[in-house]
Amino acid sequence: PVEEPEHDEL
Amino acid sequence: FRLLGDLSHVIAIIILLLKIWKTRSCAGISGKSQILFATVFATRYLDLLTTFVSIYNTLMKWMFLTTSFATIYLIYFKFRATYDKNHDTFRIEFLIIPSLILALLINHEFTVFEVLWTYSIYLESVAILPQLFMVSKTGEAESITSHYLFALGCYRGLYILNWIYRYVTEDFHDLIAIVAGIVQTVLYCDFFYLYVTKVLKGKKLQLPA
Repeated sequence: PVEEPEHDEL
Repeated sequence: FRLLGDLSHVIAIIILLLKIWKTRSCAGISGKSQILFATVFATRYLDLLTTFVSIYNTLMKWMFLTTSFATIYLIYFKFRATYDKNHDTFRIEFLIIPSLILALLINHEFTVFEVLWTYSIYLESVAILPQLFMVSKTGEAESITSHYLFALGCYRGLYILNWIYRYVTEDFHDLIAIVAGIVQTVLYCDFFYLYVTKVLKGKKLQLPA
């Protein structure tokens, strides 16, 4: 599965 | 670096809110930049509803959203008589449209959330232009306004250090955020120079006419 680009920065 | 960057960002927003609230005036403040910042947070923090990163992340996002809209309320409603609209004339559509188009063309993933996140990144890199334009038009800025700008300029500069650190240690890099962050910080360089050479020596921030 495509790794959902999670934005962990503000 | 990131914590310092976020704190610098929080300090900038608090300085601005206090300046407007204490002096009961938003003279010299660009309402247009504040509208752009609120848009940046609104389009970037949509994931508040879907993904949980950390308590810190969630708290900071809510704080940035509430304070930026509170600032707009102060400028355009409560103290609108002191809003200097004759000097706040930057055409922000020339920032909004290109950012949106660029976000549609260059992004990590063509989904609504990701395109809006990308739009917020591009928009944030130029959101300060109306404020810098206004300072150049009025030819000066109150020292409190220049402290606000200094803290705001440092925030993304510290993020660049964070991105270098994360690239070296975690091999993590997000080119969209990095390029936009560099553009954003470069836009402050001229101001940083004036701030260090003038404001820190107790002089008023006077732009060469």
